[in-house]
Amino acid sequence: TVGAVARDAAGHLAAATSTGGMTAKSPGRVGDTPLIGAGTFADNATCAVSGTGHGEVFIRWCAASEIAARMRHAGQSLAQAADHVVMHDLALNDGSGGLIAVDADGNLSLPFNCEGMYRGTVTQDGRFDTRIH
Amino acid sequence: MTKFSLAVHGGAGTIRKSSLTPALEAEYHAALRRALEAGHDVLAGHGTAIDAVTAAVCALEDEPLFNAGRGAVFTSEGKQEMDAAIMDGTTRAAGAVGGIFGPRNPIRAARAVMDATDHVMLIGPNALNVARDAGLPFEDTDYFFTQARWDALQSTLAMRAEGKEDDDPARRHG
Repeated sequence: TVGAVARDAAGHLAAATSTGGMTAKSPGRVGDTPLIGAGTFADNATCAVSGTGHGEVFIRWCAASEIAARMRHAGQSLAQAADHVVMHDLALNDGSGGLIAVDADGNLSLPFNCEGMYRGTVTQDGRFDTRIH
Repeated sequence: MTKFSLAVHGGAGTIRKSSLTPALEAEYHAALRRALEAGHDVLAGHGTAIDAVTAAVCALEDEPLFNAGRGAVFTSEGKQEMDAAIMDGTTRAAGAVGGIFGPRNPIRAARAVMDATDHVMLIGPNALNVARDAGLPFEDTDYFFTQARWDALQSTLAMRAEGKEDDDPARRHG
């Protein structure tokens, strides 16, 4: 899976995710990637999210929109909400993987509960950061 | 406060340090950097978040290194299928495609669904028609083939034939 989330200078958020899948998947199997609210979600008032991991679990736990719901209803920060979903909801239910997220202020969160996630960030100051493990 | 910001991912799972040579690791970092630069260029030019994530994901899709790119994960029948989704947080407009094959950049097919139709998700021939109507480039199977993904398919099928448990996150994630 690959994906991106962004907050632009006008404060707008967006998310995009493409072509996840398990090796030798069943023909016609669709994971969380194209399901809005599971692997991809964006709402200017809360956050934009793109996920990567065990798709069926991301779908069952509505992973991406759950982060936005926690921010909206429980007043959690992006980091708190994203960490809870990845490290608690997904991790405790066989949902290995991770996600990238950005909130309305441009704060970024990239939690993962597996060995690594190919990931990178850049902000307005031009600071590029790429990591694997 | 940060004025604009961007994050990308190229997948997650079991990333074995032992098989990740310094040269290959450098290639991954460079590929991630190219995706960041594609999105950053949009945002630095006062572009929108939706255009930035489109550009960044296109750059990732173009990379054979990542499993969702030119080496899209194979089905058990040895065929490739593509899924993609995009969402605009300003309007909650969204577009998605599932189970298709052909567009060079599936994310642009999802974007076409969002921009050109009243629907959120399209599958099958009509999803491809929307992509064609949007003028998107298509590729054949050779373009999307990578040896690494083919070898992973054969390995997984062999394990299944032997009745071995297949719970490796790297396989489960594609």
